[in-house]
Amino acid sequence: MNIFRLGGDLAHLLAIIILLLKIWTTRSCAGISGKSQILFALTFTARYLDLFTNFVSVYNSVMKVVYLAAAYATLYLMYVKFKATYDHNHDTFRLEFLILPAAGLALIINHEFSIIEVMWTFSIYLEAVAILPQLFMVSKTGEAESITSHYLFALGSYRALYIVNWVYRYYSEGFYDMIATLAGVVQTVLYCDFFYLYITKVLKGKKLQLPA
Amino acid sequence: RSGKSTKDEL
Repeated sequence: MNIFRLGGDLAHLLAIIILLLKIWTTRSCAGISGKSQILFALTFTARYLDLFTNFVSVYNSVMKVVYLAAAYATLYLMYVKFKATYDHNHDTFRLEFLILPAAGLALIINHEFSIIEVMWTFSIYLEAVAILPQLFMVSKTGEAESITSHYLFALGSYRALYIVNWVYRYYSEGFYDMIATLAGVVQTVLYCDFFYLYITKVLKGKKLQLPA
Repeated sequence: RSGKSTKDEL
């Protein structure tokens, strides 16, 4: 463990908590893409299949359970409890366009052709593109509530910090994982225009308005 | 194999 990875995990946890608080306190999931949340739940499920078979540390196991529980709690809030506030009309990204290529690629490019490893690889590829429906929805609505942009900033920062962690691990322990690293770069690059808007607008107290 | 040791990450 290093401060970059710990920072990344905490940013990820913060993002998940911000989202749950936003939906719970406003009792609305307006502006949030349920499809991205489905992809995140799918990502954690595919990645943490070894939750009971591969004990790494208490921290690792606790965080996996928290991520899984939060992901499914968010789906429950969005598709059951506050279903009436879910914005179907703007959350129209076709999930099969993301899930099928990630699954296909995981079968072709992986570290080892075993169930656990292919599922892990699938979760890595899927997570890289899981935010697309959300970014697509923000571009369709043309704006995002500031709480939603804080959520996206924390979520984007998490994998950016993981990239720093991988660079650090490469130089400090010679560890590298090209699949996780390249997918992490793609995932972070997808946030770039959002990061720009967040820093130039939201931090100045303006609303996040995407150029129409 | 690098892939295996990734599994200590979330």
